[in-house]
Amino acid sequence: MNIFRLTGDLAHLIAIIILLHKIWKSRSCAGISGKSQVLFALVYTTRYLDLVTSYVSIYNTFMKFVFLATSYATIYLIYVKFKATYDHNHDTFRIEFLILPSLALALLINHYFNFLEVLWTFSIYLESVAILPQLFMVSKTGEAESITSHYLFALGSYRALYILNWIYRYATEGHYDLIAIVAGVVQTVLYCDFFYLYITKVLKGKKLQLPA
Amino acid sequence: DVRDELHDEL
Repeated sequence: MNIFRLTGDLAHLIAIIILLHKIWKSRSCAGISGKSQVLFALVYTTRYLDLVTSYVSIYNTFMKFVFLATSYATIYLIYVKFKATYDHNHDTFRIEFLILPSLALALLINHYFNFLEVLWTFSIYLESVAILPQLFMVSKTGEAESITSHYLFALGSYRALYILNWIYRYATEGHYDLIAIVAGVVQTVLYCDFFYLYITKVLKGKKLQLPA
Repeated sequence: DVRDELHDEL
């Protein structure tokens, strides 16, 4: 554990709290892509199957439980409790175009070819693109509420901080995982355009609005 | 266990 990973995990946790709090307080999931949230639930489910097979630390176990529980809670809020506010007309990204290639790639490029490992690899690949339905939704409506922008910024920062963690770990322990690194870089690059808009607009008190 | 060493992150 180093400061980069810890702040990365905290950014991830903060993103989830921002999202749940926004939906709960406003009693609405307007502007939130249910499809991205379904993909994240799939990511955590396939990655954290190792909860029952391997133990790393109480911290890891606790965080895995939190990520799993909150991802399903988010889906419940979007698709059940506040279903009427779900903006499904703008949430039209075809998620099979992300799930199937991620699965195919996981079957081809992995560290070991066994069930748990392929699912772990699938979760890494899928996570790198899971935000696309949400970004697609923002681009389709041309704007995002500030709170949604804060959520996206925290969520994007998390993997960017993990990249610093991986550089640090390589320098200090010689540890590296190419699959996670390449996917993490792809994931962070996907947020770059958003990061630019966030820094130039949202932080200056303006609404995140895309140029027409 | 090799797997533990590989995936000790979240």
